[in-house]
Amino acid sequence: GYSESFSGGPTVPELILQLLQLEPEEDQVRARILGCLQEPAKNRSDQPAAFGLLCRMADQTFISIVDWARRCMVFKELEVADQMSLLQNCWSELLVFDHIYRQIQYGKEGSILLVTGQEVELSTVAAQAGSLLHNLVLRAQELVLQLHALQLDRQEFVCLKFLILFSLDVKFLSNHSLVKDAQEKANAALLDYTLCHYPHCADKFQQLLLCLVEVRALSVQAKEYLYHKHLGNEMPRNNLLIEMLQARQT
Amino acid sequence: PCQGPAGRPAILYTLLSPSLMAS
Repeated sequence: GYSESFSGGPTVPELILQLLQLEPEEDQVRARILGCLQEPAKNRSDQPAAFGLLCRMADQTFISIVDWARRCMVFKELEVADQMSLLQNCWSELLVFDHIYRQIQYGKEGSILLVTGQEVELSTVAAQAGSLLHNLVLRAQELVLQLHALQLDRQEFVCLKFLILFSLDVKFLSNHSLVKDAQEKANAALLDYTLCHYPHCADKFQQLLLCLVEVRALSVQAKEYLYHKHLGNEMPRNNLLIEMLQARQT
Repeated sequence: PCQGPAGRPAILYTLLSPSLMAS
């Protein structure tokens, strides 16, 4: 399905238009997370205050992502068991991609923008974050540059996010056909959109999918970092991301 | 506290379960 183009420009696939409508307002997400972070931590711990805040920020960002997924077409039709399987497969990729797109919109190379609106200089990350997190941030910045050069737009971002959500092999799900159909429609919508809107860049679709491979690699590295912090007893108790990390896959 | 299915993250189950969300 396609929308009608009133301006005479290329049309946008209906699936992408629907996804754009589901996209949460960054201001609202920021306000909600800032509100949560201002509440006192339930489990006081020995971590530095900044690291504890970052953990809670990541938890709350993931809760926003779950809220988005629950409103997504197809996903909302699935049983909770299938919904859990999909999110357990891609939670870290969705978090990484959320971070990446925020940096693309932010557009500054020397610093990063947190979901709370705070700007952090990369020199501060280098000085205070430890080498594992610093390397992770730098690797993410390389992907930001790559996607910026590719001119990733909001339409492509929402479609890629949907593709990440539905990237699990359907053999692990009870409702195979619905999910397979969603995967195929999202792929087709992205291909059509890129060909229509970026005819001078014929391989944009393939380039974008290749970037998802790097998102996955980054998410693996991020999970290794989380596990390292967990083993060092540095994570807060009742941390959602650690629970996701430890949960059995599918 | 809410328990997810065996081996599944309980917090995620709570976030996704419609009956739990309604309550």
